[in-house]
Amino acid sequence: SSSSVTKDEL
Amino acid sequence: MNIFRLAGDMTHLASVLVLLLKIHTIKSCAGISLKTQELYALVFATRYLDIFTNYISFYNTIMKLIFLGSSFSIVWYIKRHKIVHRSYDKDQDTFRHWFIVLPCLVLALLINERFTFKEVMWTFSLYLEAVAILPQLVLLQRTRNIDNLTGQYVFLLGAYRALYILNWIYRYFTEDHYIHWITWIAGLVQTLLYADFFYYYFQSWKNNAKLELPA
Repeated sequence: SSSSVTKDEL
Repeated sequence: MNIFRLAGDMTHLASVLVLLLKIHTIKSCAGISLKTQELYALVFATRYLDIFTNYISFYNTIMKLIFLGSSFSIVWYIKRHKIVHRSYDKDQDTFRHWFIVLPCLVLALLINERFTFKEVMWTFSLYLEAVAILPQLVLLQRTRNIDNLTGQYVFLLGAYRALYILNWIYRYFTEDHYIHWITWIAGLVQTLLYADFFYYYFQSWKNNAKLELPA
């Protein structure tokens, strides 16, 4: 997924 | 997880606790915008659609549950709790939801990383979070006597956003991933909205005076 990095944030 | 991200999450958590303290212990929601609280409930509901399908860590899941649970219970308290509801400044809290929700939805449909339901909802939650504080800031400006807890609540929310920006700067230099324009611009806009409030908050703190925003 292209935006998985920011999805580990709240 | 870096220190800025952890500090950001903790100030966010502290802001929620301060608000719950005011509502649950003092049984008052004076100076608190129901509109902003409803928007936050919508922010978390649309952002955490993947809470049970995309496991990241125990920490993440617990925090998501806390933000979801607290935001909906705060809305419930202000609307339905007999005593708390009496202190709600309904006549002052006049911001229209739709002026905020609709543009965010349109923008999320137009500008997103992938055109899927979950991705558009996630992007919508970012745009919405950026401006969800506006009804609260308008209400603060209309409130003559801003009590300490309300002032601290808004200050902690602003601090959480500022710390998230430091977190992104740190991550940008320490992790090799690409640039997240949508997250960053929405986050920057959100933090800038607090600039004016921060100014008067520090002024009142420095002069040991009551917090008051000029109309």
